[in-house]
Amino acid sequence: DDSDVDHDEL
Amino acid sequence: MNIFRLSGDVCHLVAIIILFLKIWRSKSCAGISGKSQLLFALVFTTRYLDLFTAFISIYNTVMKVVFLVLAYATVSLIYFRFRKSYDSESDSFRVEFLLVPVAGLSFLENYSFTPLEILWTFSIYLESVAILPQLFMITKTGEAESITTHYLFFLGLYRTLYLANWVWRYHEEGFFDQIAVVSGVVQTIFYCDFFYLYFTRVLRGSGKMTLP
Repeated sequence: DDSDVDHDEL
Repeated sequence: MNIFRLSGDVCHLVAIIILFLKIWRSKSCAGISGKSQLLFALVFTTRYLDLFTAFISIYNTVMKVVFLVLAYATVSLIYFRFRKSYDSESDSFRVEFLLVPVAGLSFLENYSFTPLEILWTFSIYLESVAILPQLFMITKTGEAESITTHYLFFLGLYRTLYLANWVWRYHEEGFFDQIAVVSGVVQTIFYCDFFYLYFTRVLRGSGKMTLP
C-alpha cells in the first residue's frame, strides 16, 4: 500500500 | 457509522437507481446529461481504487461495487443502448473547464503525494462539480421532467446528510476530513438553488420543473 490515509466513507 | 452517514448513503443509492430506472423504463435519456454521468463514473473509478488495496468492511466494499456497476450501466444506457434519445446538443457544457482545474488542485492540495491519494483527492474535488453539466443542461432547455428532479433531489440530499455526518463525527470522534468537508460544502451549495425550485415548483405538483 502506498498510502497511509484511510478513507472509510463512500 | 451514524444515522446521517447511513441515510446519506441510502439517498445516494436511491438517486442512482431512480436515474437508471427512469432511463431503462422510458427507453430514453432525454433531458439527462451524459457528461455528468461520465464524470460520476470517473469519480467512482478514481475514488474506489482502494478496493484493491484496503478492506474496510463488507458494507463498504458492496456499496462501492454497486455504485461502480450502476454508474457504468447508466453511462452505457446513455451512450450506447439509447443513444438516439441523447440530446448532445443541449449537453454542451465544456467538461475540460472542470477537469483541468480539478486535476491541478488535486496535485497541489492532498493528504499525501501518492498516486492513490491524488486520485482520491481528484475524485472528491470532481464530485463537487460533476453535476454542473446536468444543471447547465436544465438551465439551457429551461425545464426538467419531475423524475429527473427527484434524482437531483436525492443526489443533493446525500451530500447534505454527509455534512451532518461530518459535524457528528467531529463531535463524537474528533474526526475531520478537511478536503471532503470543504468540497462537500461547495457541492451542497450548488444544489441550494435547485432545492428551492424543487420545493416551490415540483412538490406543488406542476409535473415538470420549468425555470422562470
